[in-house]
Amino acid sequence: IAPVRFDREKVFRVKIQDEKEANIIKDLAKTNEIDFWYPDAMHHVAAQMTVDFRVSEKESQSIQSALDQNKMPYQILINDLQEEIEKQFDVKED
Amino acid sequence: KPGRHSYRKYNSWDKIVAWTEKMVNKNPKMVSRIQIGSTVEDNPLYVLQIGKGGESRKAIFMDCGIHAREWVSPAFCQWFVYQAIKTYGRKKIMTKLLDRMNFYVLPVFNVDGYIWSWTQNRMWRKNRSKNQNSKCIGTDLNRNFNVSWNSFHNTGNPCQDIYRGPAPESEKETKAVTDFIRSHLKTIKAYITFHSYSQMLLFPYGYTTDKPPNHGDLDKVAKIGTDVLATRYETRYIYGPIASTIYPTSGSSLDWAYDLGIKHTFAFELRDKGKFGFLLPESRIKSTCRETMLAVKFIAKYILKHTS
Repeated sequence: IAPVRFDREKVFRVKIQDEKEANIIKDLAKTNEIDFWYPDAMHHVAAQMTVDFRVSEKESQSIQSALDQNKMPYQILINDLQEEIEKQFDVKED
Repeated sequence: KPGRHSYRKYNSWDKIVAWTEKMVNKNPKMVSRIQIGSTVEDNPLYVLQIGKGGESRKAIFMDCGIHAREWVSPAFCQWFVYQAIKTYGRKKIMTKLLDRMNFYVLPVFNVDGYIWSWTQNRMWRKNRSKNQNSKCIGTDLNRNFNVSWNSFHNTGNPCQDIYRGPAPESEKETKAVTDFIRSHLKTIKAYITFHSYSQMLLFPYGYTTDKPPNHGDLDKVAKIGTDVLATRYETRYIYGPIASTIYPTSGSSLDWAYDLGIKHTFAFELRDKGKFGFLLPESRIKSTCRETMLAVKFIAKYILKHTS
């Protein structure tokens, strides 16, 4: 099987202010394929938490619109995950 | 041949197996390899016993790689073994530790998942067991321990990344580790598990916000451990009980070991804080391992001095 590729997949960072925003993230996780990096799972998302999650390129647009609509500030930590995966091997063979 | 192993790089499972053999062959008086079981896909689970003493000495059990994508964790266990051997007889603290204690080091806990993260899906977390009545693969080994195992409903879905498995210790990997620890309980005085990322040093409990009886002790050790870690490169770690520092978790190895009777159990969440997340570049492995070594040596010294 060819290895999974993560071309142009993105990692978002969102600082959750309150319960309402936590529920917005949980709702997004129900309708999008979201891989939570921190915390480990959707259920752990809570107010006053910084949440990191990975989404596909396709879904990242709808995620960004939803966050913009709800005026939830966010960062894109990783813009192209596949690139970062390849870049982690940055030490030459001994 | 699996190619050359490097402590400054991420190593595939084949390289790590070859490395364990090399460690034993080159240091027969200091290192022995114990196969404690095998995985769902019949890969061996190897523990390296490091130390000069016999089986009856105090010991610390350390495991790495319980979550497949957390690659810097196995890198640290390899680094620890390397430093222990290299500095024995040269550095006072390590010499004293290894003369009086043993370290049981499980370099990769979730071997099948680690291989899968190398060959198929870099973002994989769980093991690779098949789940009945579900197309979804894998159990989160760090929710599969028999401690408050099913206290949270959200770990019961096989398609979730934090799926607890069909029963406590249902996974061969979990059972191999728990059987080994139970059979060495007389000597194992501390349990340390290594994860990534977010730069934290955690201790029980995860399944409740109640404090364990020796909370003050654990808190003090964790505080000093993070202070010592920061002396190298000023890397800031936070510390505290799992449940109140991150979030409540059930079925974790840390809580299980503590409730079994090992009253000093810690979990490191290694670098970084999120710029790279699970994709910490190899160029940062060395500094991550060097600073973590300081904290682990402090904890080991503390255990040597304060446990009976």
